[in-house]
Order: sequence, then structure tokens, then C-alpha cells
Amino acid sequence: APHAMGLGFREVACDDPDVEQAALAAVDYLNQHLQNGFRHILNQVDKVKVWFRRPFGVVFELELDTLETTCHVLDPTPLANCSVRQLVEHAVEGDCDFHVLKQDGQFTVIHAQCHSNPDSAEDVRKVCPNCGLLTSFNDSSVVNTVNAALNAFNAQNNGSYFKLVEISRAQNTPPPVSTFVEFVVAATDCTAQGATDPAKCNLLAEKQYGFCKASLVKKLDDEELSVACRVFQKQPQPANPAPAVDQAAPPVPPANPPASLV
Amino acid sequence: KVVHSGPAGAADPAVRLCPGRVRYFRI
Repeated sequence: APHAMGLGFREVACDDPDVEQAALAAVDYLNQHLQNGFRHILNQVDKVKVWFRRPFGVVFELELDTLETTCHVLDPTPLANCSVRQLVEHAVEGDCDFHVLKQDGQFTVIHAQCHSNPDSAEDVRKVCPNCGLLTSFNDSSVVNTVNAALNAFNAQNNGSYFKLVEISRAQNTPPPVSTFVEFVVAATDCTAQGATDPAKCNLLAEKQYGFCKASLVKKLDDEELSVACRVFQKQPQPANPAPAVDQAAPPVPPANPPASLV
Repeated sequence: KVVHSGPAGAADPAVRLCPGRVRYFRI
């Protein structure tokens, strides 16, 4: 690669093994700090610059392209076992900027900023004219489907009463409109049968989350509700919750690494 | 003896460094 002398950084191949290691460490960091939604997987290294750090180490300045997987951030499934959300399912991509320090063979993320975008409706229509499209969480059919599914789940459940924590994904199909939702619930200190006033039910100190998928399919003169929930193991109470990757606020840059690094 | 070389030594096409390979698909 041409030594970009004087620029303070070196350009290397985006598929260089070290770059790939840095990119994988960055995506791990992202998934550990996402507070909601679905985990992401590395799809492509768009750009990379390698800055030399005094007295030692290098910083990889990366632009990465990620794709959403079907695993929720609370789902303990190993990322390698998570499927990538396909185009026909209305895929979501992430665009991330990372600075990853490599020192003594270790990769450490020192700057992260990401935002995600769903595929366009036109592109989904191209591959699947009748597939569902992502829709707003406060769409009335979404709210109705989530409430009906949660009530049905609690009615079938003879343990704790579960409360809604997050609507993670919602899609409507073209008419006859059917609604597909994915949402997170958590166990409370009420029993499912005894919860007369859910507002008085509190989440357990030792959180127990569940991930639910539900659909409300319109039939000719009827509608069919189906719901399936996976309840995860109880989570030990966090000593101090991990800092979030704040996708909105500009992250605090560590004293402009490129300049200081040069 | 004049040896007709081919076109001026075509420079190796610059190895494209980035973007890297697409692991799944592009949106």
C-alpha cells in the first residue's frame, strides 16, 4: 500500500486480517452496548485508516457496514448462531464509525458512533411484492396486536405476570392487512392469574426477560392471533450498567486521536 | 534490432484497497 507519508496515517486493505479483527472487536462492542433492538453483524469494511500512536500501538479508524440479525440484544444466543435479517424480511443496515486501538495484541474501542436504516420499501417490494413492511410502533394495529398477544401469553401462563418492556419490530402486510410484531416482556412480582391492576406490578429485581413474536392475521370474517414467547434465564443484577453507545449524541472524541496520534 | 514493446508498460492496476468484501448483501 502506498505509504501516505506526511498524512500521518497508512492506508491498508479493508480485508487485511488485522483490520478484520479490529472490525469484529468493534461490532462486539456495539452489541454489548446496544440498549434495545437487535444485534448487528459485520457486513463490510467500507474504509480504514491506520494511525500510529505514540509511544506504541496503532488506531484503526474504521467505517463499517453492519446488518441487523434476528437476535434481540437481550437474547443470549451466540452471535454466530443469529441469522441475518433477509431482504424479504425488510432488512436493516447499520453505518458505524469506530476508532479501535490495537496495543499488545489487544483491540480496544475508543470511539463509536452508529446509526441504522431500514431498507427502502421499494427495494423490499422488488424482491417480494406481498411481504410485510416495517411500520411505526404507534400504529394502531401494532398496539392492538401487542396488547392482544401479551394478554394471551399471560392468560396461558401460570407463573409471573409479564409486562411489556419494548416493542422491537413491527410489520404490516398489504391488504388484507396482517400485523407481525416482536416485543420484549419482563416478569413482575404479580402472578399471571392474580394481576388485577398491572400498574401495581413491578419488574423483579433480578430481571427475567422474554422475547415474543406475535401475529394478527385477518381472515375473511375473523382474525387469528398467534403468539410465541421465549423466556430467558434470570439476569443477575448489574453492578453498574454498561454505558450505552449513544447513537444520537456525538461521542466524546478522545482529544482528536488522529492529530494527537500523529 | 528494434523490439516493439507493447503499450507503454501498463501499470499494475492499483490494487483496490477498499471497500472490502461484502459478507452478506448490500442494501
